[in-house]
Amino acid sequence: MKRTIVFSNQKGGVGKTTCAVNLAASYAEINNKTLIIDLDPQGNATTGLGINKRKLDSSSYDLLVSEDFVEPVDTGIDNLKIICSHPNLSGAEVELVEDSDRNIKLKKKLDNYRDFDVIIIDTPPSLGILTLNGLSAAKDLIVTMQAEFYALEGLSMIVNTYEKVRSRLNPELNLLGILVNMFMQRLVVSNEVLSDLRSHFNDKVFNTLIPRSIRVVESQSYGKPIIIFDPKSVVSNAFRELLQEIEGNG
Amino acid sequence: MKRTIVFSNQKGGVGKTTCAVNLAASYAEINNKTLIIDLDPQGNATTGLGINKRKLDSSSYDLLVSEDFVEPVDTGIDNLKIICSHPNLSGAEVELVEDSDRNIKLKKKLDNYRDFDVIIIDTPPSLGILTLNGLSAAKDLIVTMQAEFYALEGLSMIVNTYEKVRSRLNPELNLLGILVNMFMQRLVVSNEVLSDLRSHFNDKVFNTLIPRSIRVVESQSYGKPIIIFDPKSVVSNAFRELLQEIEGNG
Ligand SMILES: Nc1ncnc2c1ncn2[C@@H]1O[C@H](COP(=O)(O)OP(=O)(O)OP(=O)(O)O)[C@@H](O)[C@H]1O
Ligand SMILES: Nc1ncnc2c1ncn2[C@@H]1O[C@H](COP(=O)(O)OP(=O)(O)OP(=O)(O)O)[C@@H](O)[C@H]1O
Ligand SMILES: [Mg+2]
Ligand SMILES: [Mg+2]
Repeated sequence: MKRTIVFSNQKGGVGKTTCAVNLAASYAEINNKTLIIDLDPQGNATTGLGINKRKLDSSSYDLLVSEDFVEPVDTGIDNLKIICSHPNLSGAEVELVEDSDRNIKLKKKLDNYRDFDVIIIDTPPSLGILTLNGLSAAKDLIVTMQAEFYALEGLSMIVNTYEKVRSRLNPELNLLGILVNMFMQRLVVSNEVLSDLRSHFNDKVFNTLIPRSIRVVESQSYGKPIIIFDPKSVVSNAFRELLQEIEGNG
Repeated sequence: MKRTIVFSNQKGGVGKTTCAVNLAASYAEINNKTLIIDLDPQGNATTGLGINKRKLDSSSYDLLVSEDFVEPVDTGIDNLKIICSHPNLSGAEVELVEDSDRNIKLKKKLDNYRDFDVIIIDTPPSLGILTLNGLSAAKDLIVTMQAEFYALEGLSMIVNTYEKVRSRLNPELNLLGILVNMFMQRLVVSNEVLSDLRSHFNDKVFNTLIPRSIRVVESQSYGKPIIIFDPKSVVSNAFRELLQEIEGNG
């Protein structure tokens, strides 16, 4: 299986990073050589894996602005490597604005990482050059969202952007699915939004729901994805279920 | 009292909009003529007040790109008006990039709204032109954050941006405070992050903590701020306490 999945949604705090890192760890767990590319200047995927950003020689910033090969970094998790974020990424938006290739820089570099089975790209909560690079380079898009009213609103923006990218930059991009995260079964609003979502998007909404759990928040402060921090938790199993659903055994 | 407060943090989903709308409603409740300016293309402040974005003649987009006066819109709440968001705002980032005044468009327009006692500006989860317009126009900045590990990380980015704006665009800008939202008293991590925060930022961290409450999520789907939806709730009282703390009676 060869997969390149981008996690994107301009709505902030929906769990893009949490889901990207844990799905990547789930692929690594079943022996897929997996690479995470952190395109968010905040670098939560990088620190969420316990890596000190200040000690790095190169980063995803170099992927976008230089011709050099960027060596992925060990995460301490078998089969999982990362190309880390760097605060300079926020400058890339301005630096690349004159460059006609600004939105396809990453796409041109991905051939260098053909020996990975799975590549997972995390993006910031915006639809600028960094996110467009992720959308142009990937073959699959997962839109993470919360089952809340504000989240439904923002969905049209990311879906419109997906359609524009498909028509202009990356005709291969496929909306793999909409992933509902931090789902609270006992909340009426959550169930209302979920049924709204399913009536609009039908089978594009993953059956797998990632529940809200305090253990996710705790795992962050240990610099470990929950899959590793608390492997038997409900949330960890939900990520494994998601992987099964994606790979067709679901 | 004349106040112009901007809510900003590039970390997504921390409650910028929720806190901006409810603090504004708290000011309006004690008879201050209050104006909200929604600079986020997602427009959650606009819909969080039950306004249909598609029915509007003008918006905050016009504030940035045209010379016309933009008439604030009624919210149905006494003393509270809004200049709504519009999806075109995401285009403003690109449209204004050549304009040397791109970051101070809003600042030049605020004189037209002198008859308001309080102006509150909501910004998107990024540090681009839209947020810079908010930071240049305001006199006070409130940085909302969650008491979680990822959030501590991102704080240095918004604080660096605040310092750059003060030195180059708006010397009057004052960091009014760091507001901890969705605080969960019983969670060890929350208390650890809070004490870390207080040791770094001392009295810049508001004493008032906004607790996490399901009622906030429910209020969203009714298009009402929680101050109006559930006026006696713990969260509503926390917003009133915050107002007292800001205005010095705290
Ligand atoms: N299933 C979950 N249960 C509980 N908390 C969660 C869950 N998923 C994410 N979170 C928490 O929600 C917050 C936001 O998650 P995360 O940072 O992954 O979102 P994001 O969409 O990547 O944010 P940004 O828009 O800033 O990039 C985090 O602090 C995380 O701990
Ligand atoms: N005190 C609270 N208790 C419970 N839920 C909350 C609270 N404050 C905010 N929320 C929820 O968290 C989510 C994020 O809040 P909000 O949209 O206000 O954040 P934001 O920082 O404005 O997001 P963005 O970065 O996308 O602009 C919302 O769905 C909201 O319902
Ligand atoms: Mg993220
Ligand atoms: Mg917001």
